[in-house]
Amino acid sequence: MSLPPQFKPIQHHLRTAQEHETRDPVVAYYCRLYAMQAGMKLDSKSPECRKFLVKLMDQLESMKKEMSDNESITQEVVGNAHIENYAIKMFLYADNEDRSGRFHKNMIKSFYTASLLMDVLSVFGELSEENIQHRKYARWKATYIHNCLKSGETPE
Amino acid sequence: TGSVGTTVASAEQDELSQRLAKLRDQL
Repeated sequence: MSLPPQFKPIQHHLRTAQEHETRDPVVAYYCRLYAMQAGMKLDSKSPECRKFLVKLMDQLESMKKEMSDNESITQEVVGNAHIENYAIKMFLYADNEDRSGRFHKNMIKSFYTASLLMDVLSVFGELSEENIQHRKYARWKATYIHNCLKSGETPE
Repeated sequence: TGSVGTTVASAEQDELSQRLAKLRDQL
């Protein structure tokens, strides 16, 4: 189903969900839950957006049913820890590559995915100051290194 | 007809909100 233009701000979270469908369904579920909540705030009135949100909700309900024996889904506090650990793992991998002077597409993607997962953490409550700082840093690093590689510069 | 349209839209929105709350065990 094509994404209504109003939902552009959540397209990367939805893509991350798709990429984790088999790799880590818990990550996929919470990315979609975040997209659902954010999507409802962006536009829940226009017919194309409502149709999209209803489909997304169907998908979330069926994922929850399929993973009914998974504590990361049935208990949000466990889910919170799962997403936070995953985001930190992504961040540390990219940060380690960065500090070792290894700049490549994979580390850019890890920085960016870490920042997206920190957005997702907001479904569990207000983000900690540490998470906000990590998100800002990861997003900036991803953009900066991407631009350097594109223009042939060596990142500092 | 405008108000009918608005009523339908908000009813559907409520349904989504309710399904979301149920999904998150908040009902």
